[in-house]
Amino acid sequence: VEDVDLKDEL
Amino acid sequence: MNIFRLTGDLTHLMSIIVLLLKIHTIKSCAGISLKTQELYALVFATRYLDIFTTYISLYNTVMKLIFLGTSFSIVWYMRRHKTVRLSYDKNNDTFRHYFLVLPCFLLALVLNNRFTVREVLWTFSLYLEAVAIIPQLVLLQRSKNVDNLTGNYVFFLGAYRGFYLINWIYRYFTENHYRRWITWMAGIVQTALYVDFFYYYFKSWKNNEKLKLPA
Repeated sequence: VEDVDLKDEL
Repeated sequence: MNIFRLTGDLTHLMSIIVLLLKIHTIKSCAGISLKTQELYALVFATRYLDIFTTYISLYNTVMKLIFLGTSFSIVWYMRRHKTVRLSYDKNNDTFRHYFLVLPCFLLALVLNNRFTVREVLWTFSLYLEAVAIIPQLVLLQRSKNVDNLTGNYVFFLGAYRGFYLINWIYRYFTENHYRRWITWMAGIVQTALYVDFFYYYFKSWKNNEKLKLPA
């Protein structure tokens, strides 16, 4: 599973 | 969004508010490292490249704008403002922060999740943020007495990433497809750098004495 893109964090 | 991350963001915001209060109200930046402020401006500039291309939430965009705006205005204050710049402790704030930028960039080129411009710069911003506090900690050790606002600023700045660590652990257990060892590694290094500061901060708070870092 592709890692969840952490870009939802600051 | 979880409570740990929200607390972390608010703690981070608190550190910036404390710093802006100090600089804006008493027009002084004594004890504050301009190098650390410049590194933080670079961290936000390289991390929030997608601010206009990726919309996640109003909260996310607003906070990014606040962090970008405040970090650059603090650098401006310390460099350009006629009164504030006079209180800048140039002689003690001598850490060569370029020594931090280059290794972080090289490491980001090698150790990243995807070799794209945005991902490499984002990873660079993570590594740089982990070490950005070093010039400030060096300056604290050289400053004779650390005033409360500066001590509180560094405390909140260190605490916020600690809350993020808890947030990553929480997300690991609740979102089973969630893991980001690069972020964890950088976050652990970042928080570890504050450990000795936290020790002296709590000690000074418990004994109700002036915060003093041993040289």
